[in-house]
Amino acid sequence: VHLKEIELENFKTFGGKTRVPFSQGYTAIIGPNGSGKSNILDAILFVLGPKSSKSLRAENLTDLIFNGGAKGKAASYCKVSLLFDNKDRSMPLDHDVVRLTRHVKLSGSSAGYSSSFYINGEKSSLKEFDSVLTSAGILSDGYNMVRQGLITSIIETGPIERRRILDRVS
Amino acid sequence: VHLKEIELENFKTFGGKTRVPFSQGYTAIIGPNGSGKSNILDAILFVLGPKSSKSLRAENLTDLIFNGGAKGKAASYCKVSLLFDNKDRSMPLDHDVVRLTRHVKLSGSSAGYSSSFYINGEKSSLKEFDSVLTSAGILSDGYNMVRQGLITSIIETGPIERRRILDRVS
Amino acid sequence: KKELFMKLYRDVNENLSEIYRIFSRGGKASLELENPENPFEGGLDIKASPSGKKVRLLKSLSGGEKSLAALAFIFALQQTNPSPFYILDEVDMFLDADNAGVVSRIIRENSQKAQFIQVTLRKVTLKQTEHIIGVMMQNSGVSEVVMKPNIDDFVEENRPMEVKT
Amino acid sequence: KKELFMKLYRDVNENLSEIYRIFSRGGKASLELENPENPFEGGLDIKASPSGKKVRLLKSLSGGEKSLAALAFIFALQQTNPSPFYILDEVDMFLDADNAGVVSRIIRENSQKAQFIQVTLRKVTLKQTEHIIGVMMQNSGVSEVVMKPNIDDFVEENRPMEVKT
Ligand SMILES: Nc1ncnc2c1ncn2[C@@H]1O[C@H](COP(=O)(O)OP(=O)(O)OP(=O)(O)O)[C@@H](O)[C@H]1O
Ligand SMILES: Nc1ncnc2c1ncn2[C@@H]1O[C@H](COP(=O)(O)OP(=O)(O)OP(=O)(O)O)[C@@H](O)[C@H]1O
Ligand SMILES: [Mg+2]
Ligand SMILES: [Mg+2]
Repeated sequence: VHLKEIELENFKTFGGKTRVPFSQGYTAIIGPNGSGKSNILDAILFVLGPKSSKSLRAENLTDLIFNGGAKGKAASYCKVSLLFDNKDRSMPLDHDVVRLTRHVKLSGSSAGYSSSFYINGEKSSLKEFDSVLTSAGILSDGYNMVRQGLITSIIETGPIERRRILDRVS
Repeated sequence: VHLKEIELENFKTFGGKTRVPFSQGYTAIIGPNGSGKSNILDAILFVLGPKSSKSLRAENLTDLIFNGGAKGKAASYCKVSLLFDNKDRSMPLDHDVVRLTRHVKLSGSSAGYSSSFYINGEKSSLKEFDSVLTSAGILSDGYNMVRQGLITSIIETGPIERRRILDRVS
Repeated sequence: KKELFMKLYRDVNENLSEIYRIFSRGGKASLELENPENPFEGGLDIKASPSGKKVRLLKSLSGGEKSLAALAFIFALQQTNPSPFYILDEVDMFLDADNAGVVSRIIRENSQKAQFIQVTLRKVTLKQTEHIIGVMMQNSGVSEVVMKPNIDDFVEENRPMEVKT
Repeated sequence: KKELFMKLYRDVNENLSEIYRIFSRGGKASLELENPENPFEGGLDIKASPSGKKVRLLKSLSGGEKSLAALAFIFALQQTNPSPFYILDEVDMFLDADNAGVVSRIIRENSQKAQFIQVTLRKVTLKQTEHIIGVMMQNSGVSEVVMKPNIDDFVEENRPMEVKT
């Protein structure tokens, strides 16, 4: 299994619709400070990663919705789809391409937003996402996703906290 | 007043005697990882800076003494002299060049080492160093010495700790 | 004590907004006390809006945007009590070429009035420095100083990315 | 629980010493438990000795040496539980040209078996990557993706400093 493409809609600085195709092997993302590089990785984590907003550098999930930038209008929802090439069927679904979508939209409910998950367009759940990803060996809380600043925090942290890294993984 | 030259003797990775001349204006120090760039700045702080070993990335003052490197012999003392151009007499001493020297040597005393200060070769004290430096406007604990990693720690630290920065300076 | 603190706070805030405006080519930055009535009971935050963006707290900026704001804060502090002599250790680490270029230009201007010694790995910064000292480590674990190092062999060059599609 | 922990500890330790040996061209690194009898009562330290130097704890190494050791530790952890897909955000930030070159060569080798997506500002790293995606931001505050960016306009190049006196 490998990531073929990301579709971003109103996710952080990606106002409107943006498609980012990926190939197998080794891909670099480059660009000036603040241009949106880490936001692309946040989009991946938004679908694959821990579901809390904190891990996406946001106070609430609604902070992930495009805020309009300099002069534009703030959007009312954000959506990210990750398209995986599943020809090797490592995800237990009978499709060559598996499209995992997460959608957060502002709503009148008490939480102020609703969050939903889709697999190939059909409503799904966080639990199903986790089971599909785990069987493909894509761990979201392991050290496979090295966020900006993780290296510095491993260096600066105390020995106890460093040991806890092994506790979590074991 | 400006720094004309540094003389290092067995200070950290600078085994033996090393002279580093400086000019006024803007000077860069370049070199590979671990080559000794930050150690030069530590040598400046050793004389000007807070006198604790922690601020020099060392457990004890004796860790500042050249440990022999790969195959050499560990030294028994380290010495750093900073030579300042004092033609403008901003240091209250009637010399064109003021040489501030700090010397740490292993000894049989209970602390395991002795540490001494010299001004132009004459024995002096930490207090006299501080008064000469303060009248020249060279503050050692202000933010005039930006150590490697300070920027990251200002960003990562909490608001209370950040406010404490202003407490200390005011 | 509160008097002294508030005076420093106002001075640094003023310096910060000026320095950050230059650093970010038009952005705004300011300090914010959590408890302005009793400053010692709350913390201090830095708010910044890179040019063309909404104002945000330090933590929701990008890595490079944060370090530019933090550096502006340090320079704002330094301005309240000028010294004849400054040392800076890899402060341009997180900046892209544009930002590193602006910062080193400002340091170059300030180096007319004071001495600056900066450890750097960036070629864009070396364009502004007047003197360069190299440091090497032989296999022996002993550092050596090289007075006229060959720069081309050493540092990187960052240019803003042009959209040449 | 202790069984599981100690097994992971031994695996990571073994991986670390192999990976760090390659990263530092001959140096040694290992983990150290503060309390080997009751690991959950103590912490964990990383010891490393860059080639040609004595062994030291992480905190007395240089900035770049620390980040190389910490990166080796992360890769050692990753090896205990391989994934088809990895993301890395500016992990080469503190490394000089030699170190950044070695790390990106290792990632290139690993990318035969898994997909790697890495945000980087370093030209030395881009020499090893197979595909490059650019991201720009217009004044509007909206990010745009550029599929074939012109690299020369973008990143820096680091070469080990030759002593050309
Ligand atoms: N007393 C000592 N004797 C010998 N070596 C020492 C001593 N104290 C520290 N060192 C060594 O000095 C090295 C650190 O050097 P320094 O921090 O100056 O590197 P640097 O050039 O700043 O590198 P970077 O670019 O990674 O920041 C470490 O490898 C450390 O082991
Ligand atoms: N919901 C949102 N709407 C619009 N902009 C946002 C939103 N959330 C975050 N941002 C902006 O995204 C920017 C951060 O982008 P990002 O972290 O991806 O930059 P980067 O390319 O990784 O830069 P660096 O090289 O400095 O790490 C910040 O300026 C922040 O204000
Ligand atoms: Mg980033
Ligand atoms: Mg250093």
